Amino acid sequence: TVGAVACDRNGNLAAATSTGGMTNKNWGRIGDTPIIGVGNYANNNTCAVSCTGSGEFFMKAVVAYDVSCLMEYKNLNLKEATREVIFKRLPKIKGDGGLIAVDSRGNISMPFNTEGMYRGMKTSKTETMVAIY
Amino acid sequence: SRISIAIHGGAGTLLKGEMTKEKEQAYRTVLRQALESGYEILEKKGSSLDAVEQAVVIMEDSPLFNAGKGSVFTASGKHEMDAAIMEGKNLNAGAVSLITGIKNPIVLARTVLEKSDHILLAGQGAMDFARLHGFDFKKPEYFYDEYRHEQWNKIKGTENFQLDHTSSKDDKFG
Repeated sequence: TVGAVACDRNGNLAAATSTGGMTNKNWGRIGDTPIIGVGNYANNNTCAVSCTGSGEFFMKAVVAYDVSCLMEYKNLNLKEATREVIFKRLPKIKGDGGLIAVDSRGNISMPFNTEGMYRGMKTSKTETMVAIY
Repeated sequence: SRISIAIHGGAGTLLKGEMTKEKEQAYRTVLRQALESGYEILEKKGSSLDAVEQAVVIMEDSPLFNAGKGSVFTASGKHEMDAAIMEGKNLNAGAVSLITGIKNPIVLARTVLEKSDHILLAGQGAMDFARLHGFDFKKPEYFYDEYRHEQWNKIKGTENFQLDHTSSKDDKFG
């Protein structure tokens, strides 16, 4: 899976995610990527999110929209909301993976709870970062 | 507002110990290309929607990541892809699922967002929609990758399926 989230000069957010699914998948199996609010979500009032991981668990936890709800209803900030979901809620149901997220002020958060992560970020206020875990 | 972009290349792909210096450099090069191409659109006052689409297209065109050209093999030896795109301004969204032969699934997802009254199109119907909107279809050879084929060979014919990472539960939080 690959993904990107961005905040433009007008503060408009967007998210995009694309995947080849799972090796040897059968039965027309679909994961989280194409399901809005699960693997990909954007809302100017909260955040834009792109996810990667075991799709079945992301669907059970409705991960992307969950992050947005924690910001909207519980007033968590981007970092708090994304960490709550990836470090606490997802592992609780044995889910593994990670996400990238940006809010309308251009803050970025990229938590994960499993190995093999490829990430990059660039803002008008910070250095470019490319990292592999 | 501060312009920002973040990208990810999925979870996994190479098993522990397989990441050689050369491979790492190859991954970093594509990640940086994707990042810079998306950021350039933002710098030129372009939209976040254009920026995320462009960044994902760069990664879909690389065999290194499990999307587009680098998609993994299904149990029947095909490449079935999914993609979604969404803009925060008006909650418009477009998504496609179970599609084959499309070079850039994210571009098809964007076309669903812009040229249909739907959000999610799947399977043959999604491919008919692609054909209607002039998408050309790539032959299976375009999606063939030796490493992906080996990954598949190891579990072909079994009930097992594999995500792009070995899921280990001991806390790899970061």
